[in-house]
Amino acid sequence: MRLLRLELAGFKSFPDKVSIDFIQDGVSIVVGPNGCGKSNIVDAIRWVLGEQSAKHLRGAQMEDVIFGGSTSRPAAGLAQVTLSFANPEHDSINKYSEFSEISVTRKLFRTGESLYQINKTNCRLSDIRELFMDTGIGGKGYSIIEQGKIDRIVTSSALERRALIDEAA
Amino acid sequence: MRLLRLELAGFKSFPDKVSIDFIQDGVSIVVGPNGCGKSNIVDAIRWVLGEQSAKHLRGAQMEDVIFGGSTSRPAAGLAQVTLSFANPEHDSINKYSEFSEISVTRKLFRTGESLYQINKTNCRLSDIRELFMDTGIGGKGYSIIEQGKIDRIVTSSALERRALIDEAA
Amino acid sequence: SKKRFNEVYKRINVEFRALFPKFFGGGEAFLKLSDPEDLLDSGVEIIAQPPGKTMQNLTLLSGGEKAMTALALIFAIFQFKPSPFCLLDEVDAPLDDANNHRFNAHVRLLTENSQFIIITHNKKTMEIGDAMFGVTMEEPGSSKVVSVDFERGQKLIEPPRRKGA
Amino acid sequence: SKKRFNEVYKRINVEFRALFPKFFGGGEAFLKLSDPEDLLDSGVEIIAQPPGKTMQNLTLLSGGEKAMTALALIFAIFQFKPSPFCLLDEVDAPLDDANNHRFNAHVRLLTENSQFIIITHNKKTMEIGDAMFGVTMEEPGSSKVVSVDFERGQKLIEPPRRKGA
Ligand SMILES: Nc1ncnc2c1ncn2[C@@H]1O[C@H](COP(=O)(O)OP(=O)(O)OP(=O)(O)O)[C@@H](O)[C@H]1O
Ligand SMILES: Nc1ncnc2c1ncn2[C@@H]1O[C@H](COP(=O)(O)OP(=O)(O)OP(=O)(O)O)[C@@H](O)[C@H]1O
Ligand SMILES: [Mg+2]
Ligand SMILES: [Mg+2]
Repeated sequence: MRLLRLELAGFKSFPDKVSIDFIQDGVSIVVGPNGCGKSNIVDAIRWVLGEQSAKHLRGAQMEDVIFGGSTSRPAAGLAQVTLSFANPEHDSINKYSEFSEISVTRKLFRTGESLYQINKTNCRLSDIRELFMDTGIGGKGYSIIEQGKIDRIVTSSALERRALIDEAA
Repeated sequence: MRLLRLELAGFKSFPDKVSIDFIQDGVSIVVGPNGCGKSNIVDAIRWVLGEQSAKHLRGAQMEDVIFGGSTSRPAAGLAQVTLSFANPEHDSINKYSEFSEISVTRKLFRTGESLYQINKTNCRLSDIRELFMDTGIGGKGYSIIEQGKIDRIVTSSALERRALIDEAA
Repeated sequence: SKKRFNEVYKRINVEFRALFPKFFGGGEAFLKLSDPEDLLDSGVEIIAQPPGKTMQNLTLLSGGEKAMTALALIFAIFQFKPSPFCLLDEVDAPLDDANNHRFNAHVRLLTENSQFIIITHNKKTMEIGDAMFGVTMEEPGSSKVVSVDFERGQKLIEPPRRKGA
Repeated sequence: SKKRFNEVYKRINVEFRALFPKFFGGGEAFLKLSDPEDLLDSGVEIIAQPPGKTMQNLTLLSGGEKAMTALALIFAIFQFKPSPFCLLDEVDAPLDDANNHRFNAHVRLLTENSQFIIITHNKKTMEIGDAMFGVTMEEPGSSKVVSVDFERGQKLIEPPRRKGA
């Protein structure tokens, strides 16, 4: 599995559709002034992978992830994020082994309706969780460290730390 | 009141007596590699001004502020810190107005015995608190911001924030 | 007393309202009493709106925006009632270059009434110093303090590459 | 299962024991089970001793030491079982130059098996990038992403001085 691209529209501070094509090997650096939207990109990735807590996305309720408007734009009615992976050795679970690319999508309407998709087909959150099982991604995974949380592993409880080791098991 | 000098011995990572003479006007910059003892200096200042919580000094119990030894030195039996102020206009409360310099000292022995002093004379913690009343120093004061705590004022409760305004009242 | 708190709160609010747009190049922020009827026990809320953004929950602000909002309030209190000294431990860590510059410039202004002691790893922040102290552990596990001139300070931060680096 | 957890825990511990002294130029660290009799539910403790220091409570470690200890454990897990990607948001903020250098060097090693996405304000960290993305709010309140070449990236971080700076 290799990360290919992230597409967001109407998510947090991103009103228009934005697409980021990650390089296949090596390090992608993300820069920009304070408040420009860098950590919102991290939130977008955690959200599409199934994050259920608005508080963990720095909001009060989940609706806070939908673009709330600016002095020059109206609020959006929908937040949508798609994360695409290359599936080179078709190493994913049987269901998706014939695809060379897998994309997961999450949408949230201001009405409260929300949906998940894999390769544009509606699915449940548990399907997405299953897709990434044993990869270290999503949930209590060890692959995403949010801003200001690097020392949480050292200061958290012994049981929380165990959950990190369990992810790799 | 102007900060003159800080003297510490046996406090946290400082086994030997160390004295820092601050410049009277302007900005003193403190630099050094990770783990060398910079934040321990902040803890020393908060401790001598009366900090009562070991946890707020990043320890488990107050004894953790006494030098615990290193691979080349034995543990110390006493931690002591003295903070001296110039009292130019003798603007302090009546008791100390005849002194041109005021120093506050705090000592803690491994036996658990602890004492406070003002100008080398034993006193109570409440005397030290009284000395700095209405200056913004000590207690819930607004003059010391610990590492990683800058956004606490924004994320704390409305009542905690009020305490900050009360300090200035 | 009630009257005293109300007066101080209003004065600090004036300073905060003026300082926030300076720190953010626009926008507005102010303090609000949670319960204006109860001056004795009311909490104090912060309302902050960076330029171009709608009024939102403070938790949505970025790391750097939260730090600058907090510094604007602290410095506003200092402007109302300067404390003899101000001790800041790596408060510049989340700031980008532009905000670091604004922070540095404002500290210089406040040194008229207060001594500042600033712990930092940031070379731009070091430049506003009038004196520099280096903390070292030449003997591992034991801290010492040396006073350095500015040029040497730069060397102090680049400790000799230890094996394993 | 119990057997699986124990095996994984042991393998990660081997990696962590090896990586910590690399990150600290000496010293030692290891994981310990809170309750070795109960493999199914036991918590995992960290014991860390930087060079020259006595074994102490982790809470006494400095900001930079805590970050480097945490990174050593995360990277140890990656060395045992690389996740397809690793996303780090300003983890280098508390690090001094020497530790920043070690962090950068180790990330480069791990890119053999995983893609890294690193958000940073630190120019030295930017240098390890193979590609760079700039997030801007040219229209205040609305984020956009542009892909930049390295030279331009430096310019992107120095936004035009807004009025009030
Ligand atoms: N739903 C939303 N609608 C519009 N804007 C939003 C929404 N949620 C968050 N924001 C805006 O996003 C901004 C924060 O972005 P983010 O945390 O990504 O910044 P950053 O680039 O990480 O900055 P820093 O370098 O300070 O960490 C805030 O100013 C906030 O107003
Ligand atoms: N009682 C004690 N005896 C001996 N050493 C101690 C004691 N208390 C703390 N220390 C040591 O002090 C060190 C931490 O120092 P401090 O937090 O001041 O570092 P710092 O210079 O602020 O570093 P950073 O730049 O990473 O924030 C730890 O390594 C810890 O082991
Ligand atoms: Mg951020
Ligand atoms: Mg520190």
